Amino acid sequence: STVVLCFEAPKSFKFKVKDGDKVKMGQELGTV
Amino acid sequence: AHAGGPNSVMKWAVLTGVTIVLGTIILRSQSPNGSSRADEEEGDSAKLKRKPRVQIFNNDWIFFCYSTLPLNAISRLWGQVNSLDLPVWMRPWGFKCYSYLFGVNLDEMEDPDLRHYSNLSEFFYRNIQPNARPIYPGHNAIICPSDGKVLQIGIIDSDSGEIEQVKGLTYSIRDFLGTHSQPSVSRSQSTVDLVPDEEKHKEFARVNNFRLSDPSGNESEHYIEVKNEGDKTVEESKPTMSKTVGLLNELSLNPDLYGKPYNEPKDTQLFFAVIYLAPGDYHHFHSPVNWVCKIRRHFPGDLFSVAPYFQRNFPNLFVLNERVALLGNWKHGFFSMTPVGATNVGSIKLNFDKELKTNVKRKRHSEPHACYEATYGNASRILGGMPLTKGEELGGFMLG
Repeated sequence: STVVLCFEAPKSFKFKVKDGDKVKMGQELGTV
Repeated sequence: AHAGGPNSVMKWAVLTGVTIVLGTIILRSQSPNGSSRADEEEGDSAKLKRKPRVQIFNNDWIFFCYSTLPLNAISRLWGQVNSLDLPVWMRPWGFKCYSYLFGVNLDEMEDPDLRHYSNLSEFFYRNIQPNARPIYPGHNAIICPSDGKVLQIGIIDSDSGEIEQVKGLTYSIRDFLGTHSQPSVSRSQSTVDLVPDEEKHKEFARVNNFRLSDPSGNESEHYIEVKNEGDKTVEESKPTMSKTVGLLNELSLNPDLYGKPYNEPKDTQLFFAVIYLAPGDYHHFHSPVNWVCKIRRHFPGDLFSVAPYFQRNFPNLFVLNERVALLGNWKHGFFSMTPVGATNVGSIKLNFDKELKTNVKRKRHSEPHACYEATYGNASRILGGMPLTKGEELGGFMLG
C-alpha cells in the first residue's frame, strides 16, 4: 500500500527526507 | 500427431486457430485505433483506463498478462482467507513467523499477547503504543502520515500537472485526484455532523489561521489568510492568480457546488511525496498536518501491486489502482492525502467516513463510475469540512 501527499506550500518549503529513506509515522517530512 | 491419427491433427489445428483468433482480438482491443465507433462515445474515464493499458501492453508482455488477472477478486479472497480465525495454540508461533519474514516490531504493539489476535487480518491491522511514534512538533512542519519508505518526493509542474512516478515515468495529478468536472461522478453528502463541537473548531481555526465560513454555513471563498509572522498578512498584498490556481480549481473545488473559486496566497508551489508501506509496517495512517478535509473521492480501480518494482516499471499505476483522495486545505493552501490500495490490501478504511466501502464486488457491466465523491461541508459549518489535527489517526489499510 502507498500514501501519496500532494500539497501547496510556500516556495521556501524544504523536504527533510530523500528518496529511499525509511520513515516512521510522526517523523518530520518537511518544513516551510 | 501421426501416431494419434487424423482426429488429433484436427484437434491441434482447431486449438491453434482459436489461439490465433483470440490473440488477434485481444491485440486489436488494446490498440488505440482498433476501438469501435461505440467506444468513441465512452466517457473519458474508459479511454483513460484503456490508454494506460495500451501503454502497459506496449510496455511489456509481462504487465499485459498481469493486467488481465482478476486482482480485485484475488484480493477479496485473500482477505476472506486471512479473516478465518486461527486456533489459539497456532497464533503465537504463526504471527512470530510472519513477523520474522516481514520484519514486524512486536515490542511496540499495544496488545503484546499474540493469542488475542484471532486471525492475520487483525494482527495486520494491530495498534501500536501511543508513545511509540512521537509527533514532530513544528508549527510549519509536515509529518510522515505513516511508516514506510519514501519512494518519490518532488515538485509538481504547474503547467502539465504531472507527478513523477519515477525518473521518466509520470502520471497526471488531474487523473490521480480527479477533477470536479470529470464525467460519471456520483456525489453524496457525508452524514457526519460535528456541529456540537463548533466551539472547538473555532479554536482550531484560530490556531491555524483558517478563515471561518460565514455562520449560515455557506462556503466562504477558500481564501486562506496566512499571517506572516511580523510582517503584513497576505490579505493586504492581494494574491495574484498564478498558474497553480487554475490547476487547483480544476482539482478541488467546483465553484458552483462548493463555493467560490480557490484563491491562493502568492508564491506557492505544489509538492508531492510518495510513501510505500511494506507488509510488515504498521498500517494505520495519520494526519500529516492540521487541515480541513472538504472532499473525499473514491476511485474504485484495479489492485495492482504497488511494490517498488511495479512503481518503477508500471506506467500510470497510481491512476489505475483503487484509491481514496482526500482533498482540502491547510494554512498554506491546498492539501490532499491519498491512500492507494494494492492486491493484498484492497480495503482502505477512514475512521471519520463510515460510508466509504472499498474493494467491493462491482456489478458486471455497470457503468464504471470514475469516482464516488462525498463532501464534508456539513461536518463543521464554520470550517466547511472535517477538521483533522496533526498526528490524529485517520484510518488504515486492511487485508483483502
